[in-house]
Amino acid sequence: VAHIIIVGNEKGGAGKSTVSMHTATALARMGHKVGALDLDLRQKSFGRYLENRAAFCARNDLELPTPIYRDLPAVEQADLSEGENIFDRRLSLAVASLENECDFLVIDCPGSHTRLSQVAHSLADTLVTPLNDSYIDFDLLARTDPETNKILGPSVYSEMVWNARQLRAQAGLKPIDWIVLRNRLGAQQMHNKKKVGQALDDLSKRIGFRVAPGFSERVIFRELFPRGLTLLDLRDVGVKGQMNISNVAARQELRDLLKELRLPAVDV
Amino acid sequence: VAHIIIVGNEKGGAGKSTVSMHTATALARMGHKVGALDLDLRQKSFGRYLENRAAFCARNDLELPTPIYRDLPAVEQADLSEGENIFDRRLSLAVASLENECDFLVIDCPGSHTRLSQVAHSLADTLVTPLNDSYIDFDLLARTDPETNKILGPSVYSEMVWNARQLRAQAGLKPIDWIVLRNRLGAQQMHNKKKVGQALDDLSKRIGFRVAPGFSERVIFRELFPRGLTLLDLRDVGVKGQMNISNVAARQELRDLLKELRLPAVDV
Ligand SMILES: Nc1ncnc2c1ncn2[C@@H]1O[C@H](COP(=O)(O)OP(=O)(O)OP(=O)(O)O)[C@@H](O)[C@H]1O
Ligand SMILES: Nc1ncnc2c1ncn2[C@@H]1O[C@H](COP(=O)(O)OP(=O)(O)OP(=O)(O)O)[C@@H](O)[C@H]1O
Ligand SMILES: [Mg+2]
Ligand SMILES: [Mg+2]
Repeated sequence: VAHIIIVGNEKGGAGKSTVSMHTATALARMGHKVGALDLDLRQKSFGRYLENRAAFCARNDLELPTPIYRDLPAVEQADLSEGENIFDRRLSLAVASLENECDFLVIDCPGSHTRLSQVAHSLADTLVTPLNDSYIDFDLLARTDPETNKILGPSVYSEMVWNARQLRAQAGLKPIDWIVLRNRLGAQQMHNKKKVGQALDDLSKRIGFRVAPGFSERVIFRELFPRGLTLLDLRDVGVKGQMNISNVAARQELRDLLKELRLPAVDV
Repeated sequence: VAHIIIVGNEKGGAGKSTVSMHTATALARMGHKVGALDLDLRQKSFGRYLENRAAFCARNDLELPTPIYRDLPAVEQADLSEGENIFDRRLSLAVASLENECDFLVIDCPGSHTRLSQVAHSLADTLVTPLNDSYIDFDLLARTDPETNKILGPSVYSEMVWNARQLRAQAGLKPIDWIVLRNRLGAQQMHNKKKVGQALDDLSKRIGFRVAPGFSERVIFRELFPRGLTLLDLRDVGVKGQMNISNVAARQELRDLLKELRLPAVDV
């Protein structure tokens, strides 16, 4: 049965859809069978990214390793059992339709608190939480003392993850392997970087997650969205000059993330 | 009655809370009376930023010009009239409690599509939409042709703004002055910057918004959140060395935004 990777953070713009696309595509390019779901039903950035990929391949008569994307199936209210939530049913049908044929299932969550996102977190074998290197983003993980930088306690998003962990423990499921990924790291900003890094290390010990090496702010992570490509695909589509320093470094950052995820049967 | 400034974009992480805080604080520092509301009831980044400011001032026995922040009042279901939406009532009570005593009301919206956000957009005299310089963000404003970069049509967020404009026109209210602000601009990335800039210019003519000069990616826009300060406050709190090049440029970017907003009785 597929290993389920949830990419979540209720803070908006942390990099969830970007990380989902790069992780799912990298695994597909390694030859694994990868399913993809997007729980942000209105914005659908991950779904749109994959639709753009399919359209690009069709236009250029090209085949690229591509995750299998599915919309959540529609369900009639009448088909639900007593008191069942319609989103729970839609999600479990979508997961069931992919988990037997795939090695991995990558599920992108919206940047807000929804029932779909809560349920998805309780399905996670691996949870990846991208985070902007900023106290505004950190504030959703934990409250800190502004003078001492000490952790005062968890906040809304970590509490949600805690609840998902409890649900899994009660159901006798494997614990969630939670990885926080620092995203859009700037080249300078040493002082802020050190302080946020320190706060993350403290928090990781208290609430139990690992901190992955991180992605820098690089235009290559964003500019290929209209064609549905990632930096890993550039060689296949004959794009010249893609081996500039930033792209080589971006490739290494992506490789480091995949290593840190410690996924079953994945040799990076 | 207060001039209402809505800061909105249903794309997560565009910079809404950051722009709300900097705009509201800059106006308060100019001597205007400013009210503040945060419609992201769970995340409350703008509200938390202002709470941090009040706490910092109390700790240091300091007075800084500060927007008046209010939570949305609680309302009993029983007090609603037939078919009235509870969020509509909570928002109109909050606005009514501030609009007579303030010159400006700054309202931060969540990074998703909610009823509160929709209603708030129909109250806008000025709408400010921050945007990351990325096609993933642009995708929520309009669909573009990946080969020609031409605009194919509006997408979900622009349609929501269009609906809000219709509602105001039917009610005989002044049209919304809509300003899009490019945010977290990088120093390099010339090629991507030019393409997104071109697409924005095309779109601004089709759907009627102005493009403000923009904020660069600067750590000073984010590192003061725990103390509730902005770069404009640094002199008042005796922080040395705050006039480095990046902070001087950030101050100018904020001033350029305030000019572009063309607010009544504001001399920047
Ligand atoms: N490492 C990076 N370098 C450069 N740009 C990035 C990087 N990661 C993400 N971005 C850009 O930052 C913005 C936010 O990223 P993304 O949309 O993936 O976040 P999200 O968490 O999925 O947002 P939402 O909360 O709306 O779902 C996008 O414009 C994206 O292109
Ligand atoms: N110009 C800037 N320079 C540096 N960092 C910035 C800038 N603008 C915003 N940020 C950072 O980017 C992240 C997103 O900004 P912010 O939280 O204000 O966006 P938002 O649109 O309010 O997000 P949400 O959708 O969650 O409400 C935060 O970590 C913030 O500190
Ligand atoms: Mg997303
Ligand atoms: Mg916000």
